[in-house]
Amino acid sequence: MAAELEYESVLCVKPDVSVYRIPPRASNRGYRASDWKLDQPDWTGRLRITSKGKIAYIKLEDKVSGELFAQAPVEQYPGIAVETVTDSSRYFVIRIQDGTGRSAFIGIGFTDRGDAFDFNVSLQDHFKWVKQETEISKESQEMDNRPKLDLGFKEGQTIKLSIGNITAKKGGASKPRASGTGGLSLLPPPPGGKVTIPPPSSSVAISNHVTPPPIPKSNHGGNDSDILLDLDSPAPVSTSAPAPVSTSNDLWGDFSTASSSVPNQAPQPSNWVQF
Amino acid sequence: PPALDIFGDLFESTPE
Repeated sequence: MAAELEYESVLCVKPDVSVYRIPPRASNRGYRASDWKLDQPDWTGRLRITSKGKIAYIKLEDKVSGELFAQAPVEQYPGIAVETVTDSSRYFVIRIQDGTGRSAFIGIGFTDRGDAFDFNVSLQDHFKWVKQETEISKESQEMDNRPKLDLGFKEGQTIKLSIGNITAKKGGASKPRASGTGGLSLLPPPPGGKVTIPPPSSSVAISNHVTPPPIPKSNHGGNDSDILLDLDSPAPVSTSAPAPVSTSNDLWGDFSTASSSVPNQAPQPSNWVQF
Repeated sequence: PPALDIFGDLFESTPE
């Protein structure tokens, strides 16, 4: 966002601040408030800290009219624009600007130590936020500079998907179920049960709807597609039921025997033998 | 700004 479009927010307001002319700083040490005429401030007024974008402004204003007396733009803290004195926590040196590229160092002081603390923390918080913003924008810029992975299709590019024999089942969902199978048709066949090849008449009946599932060769030959196909395979009510599965050596023979005793589930055994 | 009335003699060109 362009700087001139950014909002100015107020970080801190202190209604009572003293301003001092200060002697030039000795080059080998920091400022000392004890060198100032602390009991004779050169100006008193209100202090506000505002921020616009990343820059903070310390504004000295008339207590009554609010007219701007002087302001100090601060681009970093701690930095040259705001310095603490070496001998007190209540006094600071700020660099005010006249707007034409000239600046002057003046001393400011708070009678209340808490006000000085607030002043300090307001600036610290603002520049902590600036640091985070800078890091975030740097990271997002690095992300933008990485080559992008383009997984889109090129102009006119096509791909061909081959998904088993799913096309054979198209339209099968709306096919009415044979009555009498009830909820039992949702159950998958027991794994590795004895397999009987369906008689020709049965496979003719279902060839209009689905391709007959592959016959497992062994106990490990079954797969998930067999189970799924069970959902739509019709119970061959209209066809002649195949011979019942031999129960002499079939682990699951009891099921066909038991279900055949229930009248309306008579076609059920023929449903199992397809697998 | 009014600060110049009081502190005008303190202002110097801001070093870059």
